Amino acid sequence: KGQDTNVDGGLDQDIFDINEDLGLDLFEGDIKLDWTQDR
Amino acid sequence: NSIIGEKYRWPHTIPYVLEDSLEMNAKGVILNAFERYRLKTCIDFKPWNGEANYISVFKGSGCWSSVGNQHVGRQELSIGANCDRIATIQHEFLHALGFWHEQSRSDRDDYVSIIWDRIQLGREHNFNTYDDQTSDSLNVPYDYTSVMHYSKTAFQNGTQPTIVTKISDFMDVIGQRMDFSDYDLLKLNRLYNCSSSLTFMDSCNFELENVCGMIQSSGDNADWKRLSQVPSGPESDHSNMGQCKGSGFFMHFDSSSVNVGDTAVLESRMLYPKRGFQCLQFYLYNSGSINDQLNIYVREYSADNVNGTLTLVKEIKDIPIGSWQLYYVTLKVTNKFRVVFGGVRGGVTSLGGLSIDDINLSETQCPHHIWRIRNFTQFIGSPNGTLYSPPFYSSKGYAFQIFLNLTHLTNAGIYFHLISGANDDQLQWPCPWQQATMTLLDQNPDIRQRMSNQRSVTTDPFMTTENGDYFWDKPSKVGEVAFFPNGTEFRRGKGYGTSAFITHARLKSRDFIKGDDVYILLTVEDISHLNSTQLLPTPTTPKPNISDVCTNFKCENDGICIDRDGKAECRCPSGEDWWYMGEKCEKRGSTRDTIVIAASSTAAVFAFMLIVTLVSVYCTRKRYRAKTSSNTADMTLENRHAF
Repeated sequence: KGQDTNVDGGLDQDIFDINEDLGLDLFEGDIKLDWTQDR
Repeated sequence: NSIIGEKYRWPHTIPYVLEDSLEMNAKGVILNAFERYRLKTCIDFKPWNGEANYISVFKGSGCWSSVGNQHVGRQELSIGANCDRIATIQHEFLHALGFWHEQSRSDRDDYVSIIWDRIQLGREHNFNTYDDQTSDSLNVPYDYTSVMHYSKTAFQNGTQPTIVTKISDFMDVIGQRMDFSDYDLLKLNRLYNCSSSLTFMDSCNFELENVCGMIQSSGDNADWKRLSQVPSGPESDHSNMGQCKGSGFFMHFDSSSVNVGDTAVLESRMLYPKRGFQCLQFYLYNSGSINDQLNIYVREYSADNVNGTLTLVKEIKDIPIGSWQLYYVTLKVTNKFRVVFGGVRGGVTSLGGLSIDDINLSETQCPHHIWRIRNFTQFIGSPNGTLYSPPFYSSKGYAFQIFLNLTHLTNAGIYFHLISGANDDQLQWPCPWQQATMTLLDQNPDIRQRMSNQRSVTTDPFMTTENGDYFWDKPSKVGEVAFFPNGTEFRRGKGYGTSAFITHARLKSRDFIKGDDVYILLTVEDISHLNSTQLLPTPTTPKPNISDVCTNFKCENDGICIDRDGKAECRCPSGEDWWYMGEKCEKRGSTRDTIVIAASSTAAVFAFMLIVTLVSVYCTRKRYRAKTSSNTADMTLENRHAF
């Protein structure tokens, strides 16, 4: 077959892998803290 | 586990905006995720209409959210590239609703081991735990199955797992991205005091003798009986598949004991719709004859007809003999009603009858098509595991087919293909914005406890292939020749999907395979309407919204403008020993400044008091001297006068 297109490049990437590949360094991988929580 | 503080809670109906930046597929999947919330929790979503706080979903870099309601007006939630999976969106919205990750709870170390030397350098902080003053596990046990749990490979520096579960069976369970777990729902429903959901109506597996309040009709020829087995079949119920001795019941209509044309009618309890459309689903077993049939009616009550009006909704014929088969029936009822199951004896000799089990009724859309794959286990990891579904038609008329690839050693793949069909000349090409949702059904008897695995893809009419063809052009033009099992030739377009739909390990878990049957539910719907910008509140909205209030009010020094009772107010940033203050965060303060101010104030007060004291002493002495002098003079005069 071999002609199918993978929407995700055939990679089973979890949320944290996706964010890591983008160079994001969010709190626990996918949490955006506001300044009060950061403090 | 949840963030502590009522201020972080959202109202039960959350205003949202789907921003234009979102991919079309993501928009559709977000709406599907909202439907899962509506079915299983009391959380609802509505388009933003000027409320003070709302969630703005946009395509940022990555998948992320804040935790809880931050009361910042527009609160961002990013669904970036490759984040358009339903469970990923559920995960991010659980953050927004006030939940942290499962493995950060305070008792985490009782249940998993963190292998610190396998974690990327500098990422160790992602494995911190937070005490019960910071987060609340809501009196719910540690949940390996949570959609909020890290997967075993999170932040790994090599190939070895960073998290090892204390119970080894859960190693491949953590990190599931299928649906809410039971405990996810328990926690969410506790946090938001949910006692019901918007769209769930009823679930019945007939385990209890009250048969969920169902009633036998009086105007028929026979009754449905609650049984656990029938000699002619089924040998067991569908809920437990005979795994629990002494339990496992279903309702049976013995068509062999009645005359041709005789009926047995079973009516549900009274049901009260909210949305006006419903999906009825149930399993049906036929051990009678191929001519026996099941009629589905609704008995709808109104002020004009207090006895209810019976309406035939669907006749189910040609029911396969000898196995449980899943059926979906769409209802559209707006008044209180009952669902009515009418078994009918056919004209051919019956050896048994009809049986029903695992009924679920919800105010949701039914899937458009069901693909049942029998004797499924043999295909997993086998070279024969390349399966094409029968051809189906979408509601717009597009013909399509699903390809399920089970040949890989660890993962199952799934792909959506357009194929040549009868309506092709009347359809628009390249096919625009049709979203195909493919769901591997978790066959748990209760719809609320199902964790079905779902992926969606959307046809982008501008997408091209390597040779310059439009990807979603007419299959008779760009597709390849293929044949149906009966030898009929057709053309099949390229497949679009994922080779990582689900791991084989997960596929074998839960109730994805039941009685060696698997169901793939399919819905293909037109989502072109999501291409347009969401209607936002007009300027006539009575309450000023956050952008209005903050438009001409800029906070300095990275302060955040918020709408407080219709007035702009700045939240100023601060650090450990510094802060900004003032109406627009224009003034800077620090601990050092405070010490200087305090010392200066003390010195100033001391100096002032010293001056006051000295002046007082000086004045007092001066006055005393003057008085003494005056008294002496008087005495002298007095003495002169006396002598």
